[in-house]
Amino acid sequence: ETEGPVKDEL
Amino acid sequence: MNIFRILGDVSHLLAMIILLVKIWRSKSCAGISGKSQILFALVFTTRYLDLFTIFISVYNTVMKVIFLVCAYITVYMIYMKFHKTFDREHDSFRLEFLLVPVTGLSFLENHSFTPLEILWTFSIYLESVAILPQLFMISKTGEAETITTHYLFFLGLYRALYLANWIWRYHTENFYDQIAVVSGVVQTIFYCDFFYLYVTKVLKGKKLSLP
Repeated sequence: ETEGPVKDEL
Repeated sequence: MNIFRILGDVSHLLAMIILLVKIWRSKSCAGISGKSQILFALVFTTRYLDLFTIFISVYNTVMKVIFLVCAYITVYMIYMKFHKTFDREHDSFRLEFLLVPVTGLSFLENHSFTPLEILWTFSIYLESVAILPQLFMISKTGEAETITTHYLFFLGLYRALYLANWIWRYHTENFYDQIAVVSGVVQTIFYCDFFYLYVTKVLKGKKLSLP
């Protein structure tokens, strides 16, 4: 399983 | 960073500040659900653990710290400083009804089965339902102070603006996070009924009271 997109949101 | 995202963050911050100012000025947290505020503190705590693992930007770090601090000050005001004004009787939503399914779902549906990722997923799912104790409290008492409705309006506006942000990012950067988007849509739906009342009553100068 891959990690999701970069979590740059709050 | 697009305009929807920045306006969304500003709305979110404004909502938290409105709530803190309301409590501080009136020296009372009447009509505020302590349970919702505990859930929001839990949301930020489990989501922002990446403060220790990854640096994204100064903006990102500063906002996360501000959100965490605001959330914990609010909980402190409700349960410690002004606890005598807290309407415990009406804040009777059963948290296990939210926490159990949200915990289960975050183990089942996540981007990867690692502790940080599961906690992040938990925070996203929990945020989508964290306002329910507050809405439940309003439906129980049948009314809300006008300033409390402003708080709810900006909190809902933040979510609606994030939806616009995701549509924008999908078209411009091909960015798409299914977990965040689906939860965000669910969360926004919970506010629709309230938005209707806000526009038809509060903006026309009436107090929000339910029939």
